[in-house]
Order: sequence, then C-alpha cells, then structure tokens
Amino acid sequence: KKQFGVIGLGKFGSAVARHLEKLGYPVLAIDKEMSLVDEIKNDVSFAEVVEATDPEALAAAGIKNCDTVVVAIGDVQSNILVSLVLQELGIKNIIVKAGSKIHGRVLRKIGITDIVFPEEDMGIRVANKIASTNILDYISISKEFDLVEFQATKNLVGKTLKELSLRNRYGITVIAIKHDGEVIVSPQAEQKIEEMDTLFLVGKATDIQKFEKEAT
Amino acid sequence: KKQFGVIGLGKFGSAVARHLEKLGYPVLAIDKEMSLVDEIKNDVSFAEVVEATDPEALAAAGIKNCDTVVVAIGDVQSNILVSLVLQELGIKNIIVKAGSKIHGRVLRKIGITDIVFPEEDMGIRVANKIASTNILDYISISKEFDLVEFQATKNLVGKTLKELSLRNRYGITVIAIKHDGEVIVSPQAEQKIEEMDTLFLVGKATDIQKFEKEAT
Ligand SMILES: Nc1ncnc2c1ncn2[C@@H]1O[C@H](COP(=O)(O)OP(=O)(O)OP(=O)(O)O)[C@@H](O)[C@H]1O
Ligand SMILES: Nc1ncnc2c1ncn2[C@@H]1O[C@H](COP(=O)(O)OP(=O)(O)OP(=O)(O)O)[C@@H](O)[C@H]1O
Repeated sequence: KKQFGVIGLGKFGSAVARHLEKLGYPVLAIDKEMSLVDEIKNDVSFAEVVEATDPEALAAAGIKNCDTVVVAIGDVQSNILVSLVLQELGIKNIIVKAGSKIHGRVLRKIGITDIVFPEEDMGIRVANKIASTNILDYISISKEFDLVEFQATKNLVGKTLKELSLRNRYGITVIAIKHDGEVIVSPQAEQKIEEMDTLFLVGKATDIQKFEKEAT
Repeated sequence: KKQFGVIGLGKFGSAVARHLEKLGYPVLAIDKEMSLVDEIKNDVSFAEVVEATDPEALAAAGIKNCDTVVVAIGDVQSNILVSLVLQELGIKNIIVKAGSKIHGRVLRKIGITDIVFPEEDMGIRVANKIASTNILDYISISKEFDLVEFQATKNLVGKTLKELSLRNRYGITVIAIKHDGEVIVSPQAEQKIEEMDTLFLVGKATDIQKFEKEAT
C-alpha cells in the first residue's frame, strides 16, 4: 500500500495528513515543532519531530518509504531547501505548497512540477463567489472551463432548459439543478426552472460572465 | 458599484483583494502591518494601515462604505474580535476565514454564517488527488456530489460512453472528456474513450470510489 509523507503540519499539511489516513493510507507526518507532532500523532501512522532540511534526519525518520511526499512548509527558504533535499533523497513524487507565483517559479526551476497554491486558489474562488449576488460558488476545474453554482434569477424562472437553450446561446452546459434541496445531475431538457432553484453551470469564464450579465 | 473590504493581507486576503479588483470592484485593503499595505496599494483602490480590532479606526478608514468585508486574519483571537467589531459597525456581509473547525464553531456562535476554510479544503482536495494514481483532480462541489478528473484506465479505452453506461452502473455522469488536450463538454453517447483521455465525472463520493476501484 502506498505510503505518504507530509512535512510541515500547519493547517494545510495537517489537513492533507489526516485526510490521507481517512482514505486508508499510512502517513508519516513531520514537523520541527514537537507540539504539532504531538497534536497529530493519534491521527496518523507515524509522527516524527524532524528538522527537514537535514537529509540524514529525514532518512532516519523513514522518508524513503514514502512514494509521495507533500512539502507544506510556509517559510519560502525552508520550503525550497526541503524540496531540494527530497529530490536528492530520490523521492519519486514531491508535491509542494507555494505561497506566491514567484515562489512557484523558483520551485519549477529546481525541477518541482507538482505545485499547489491553496490560499491563492481559494482567494480567487471566494472573490468570484462574493463579487456576484447570484453566484453561490465558483470553481475553476481546468484551464479551459469553470463550474458555477448560480441562483436562478427572475428571468429564468418558469422556463425549461430547452427553452433557455444555454448551450446554443452561450456554450454553457447545465450539469445539475438543485431543486428543493435535492440535486438532479444531468437534468432533462424539459426540466422547468423554479424560484429558488440553483443551476450548476459549466463553461468558459467569459461565456459564464456574459450569461450572468444577461440573466440579471 | 459594490465596494469590498479585506482585512488581513496574508496570502489568502491579498488574493481576494487583487481578484476583486481584477473583476472590476473597488477594494479597501487593510492590515496592521505597513509593509503589507505598501505592497498591495498599487493593486487596490484603497489601502490603509489599521488596527482592525479598533472600531473607530475601522470607521475612519471607511469600512462602512463596504457592502461586504472579508476577514482574512490568521490569529484566532484577533479574527474573532474583528468579526465582532464588524457586526457592531453594521456591516451587512461578513466573510471570515477560519483556521480550524472549532474556530468555525466559535464564529457561528457569534452569528457569522459565511465561513471559509481555505487550507483545510485544499488539503482535502490535494489528499484526494494524490491518493489515487488515476484521479488527477478531485473537487467537492456540494455536500451531495464531487467532481473528479479521472485518467482513463486500460479497461475503459476503446469503449463508448454508451457501452460504459456509468450512469446506470454507478450513478456517475461524465460531464466532459479531455481528448488530445481539447475539452469536450457534454460528450455524445457515441464518444469513444481513447488512451490518455481524461474523464470529468460527477457523482457521490462513494459511487466514484466504487467506479475507481472497478476501473483499475
Ligand atoms: N525545516 C523544517 N523542518 C520541519 N518542519 C518545518 C521546517 N520549517 C518549517 N516547518 C514547519 O512547517 C509548518 C508550516 O509552516 P507555516 O506555519 O510557516 O506555514 P503556513 O503557510 O502558515 O501554514 P498553513 O497555511 O498550512 O497553516 C510549521 O508548523 C513549521 O514548524
Ligand atoms: N488586528 C489586526 N488588524 C489588522 N490586521 C491584522 C490584525 N491581526 C492580524 N492582522 C493581519 O492579518 C494578516 C494575516 O494573518 P496571518 O498571516 O496570521 O494569517 P495566515 O492564516 O497565516 O494568512 P494566509 O494563510 O492568508 O497567508 C497578517 O498580515 C496580519 O498582519
């Protein structure tokens, strides 16, 4: 069974560690702070206090048993050093949390390809969500398209999906409708939109914005 | 035009502030640290150094012009105090970043309903992503269903969506297929799965897990 390492037990790192265990995978959780290691040790398979910039200490802690290691350290310098050390130790998959685009560029320069920007991505998601009264949630699912949870406006109520014809008019697909608290995935063309319904829409950001303007 | 306030210019707060401006909304960005306010002032409409636990200082900075204020402070105590102060100043929409579930519970107790957990949500997303070799991305879009970007396995290649019949067998909907770098939203039933294709699947977490087990 695959084993995972998580270095850095801040909010992000400890969430990764705990959820991997929840999915049934053994995790080696590491931090230089004993209090954080103590806090997590009942929730993970292995928890060690380690100065992760030290390759020998990492090896002694068993990092080489991990197929994948997540570097969840906030301090940019330590984050980059630890990533380098893991590469030199031959760790196959290294996933690194970056705090800024420039931090990400430095990581890419040293050969790290799996980079995550949790706060930045969530910041953009929250901004998209609060900017529009009708957009309840906004998720970027790939470079090409976004998924939007859209509160039905007056102009939409009473019309069927067929009548709205969002695909032809905007290139947007309604992948689900939430009606009366129940989510209907892949709704039928005859589905009529009711007041308080939520539409889950998939499309390009520009098409979604255009639709949202014209629907309000 | 709606105006937004962002208090706390860490990675999350500054991402919210910058993206709102990018969407065309004026932002009042606040932090007690002058260096962070200086760093952002060219990217936002208003940037002020303010001790946000002080209601008079906040009012003097113009917080009452904001329809919505995002509290992006990490320190739990300050975060809760600032949220309280904003309520007392009569701010209509308050969105607060919480660092843990218990922090979230305290916020709910004082009447804050819009709470975000950026690091925790992203931690879970990354954990889901790395736990499975075939799952390239995993997004929770609502309490009921998740969206998964799934790398086609050998067993799927050469079959059409109609033959796979994922909806009948697992209650999963294929909302898009990425083929040769191109994303096809709402693919036809005759769409044949090729090697290297990625399927975007929507369904309940348990159904997705069941499908993933049987597809590999
Ligand atoms: N060299 C190191 N070896 C081991 N652990 C380290 C090292 N440097 C930093 N850490 C740990 O990484 C953890 C996360 O770092 P930090 O809290 O700075 O990041 P953060 O971005 O604020 O975290 P989050 O947003 O996930 O809460 C800290 O608990 C810290 O002790
Ligand atoms: N009372 C306050 N008034 C104004 N700003 C404050 C106050 N308390 C904290 N801040 C600011 O909030 C910002 C974010 O807080 P902090 O860096 O602790 O959070 P964080 O969770 O690590 O942030 P992120 O993960 O978004 O980078 C800091 O820049 C800090 O100066």
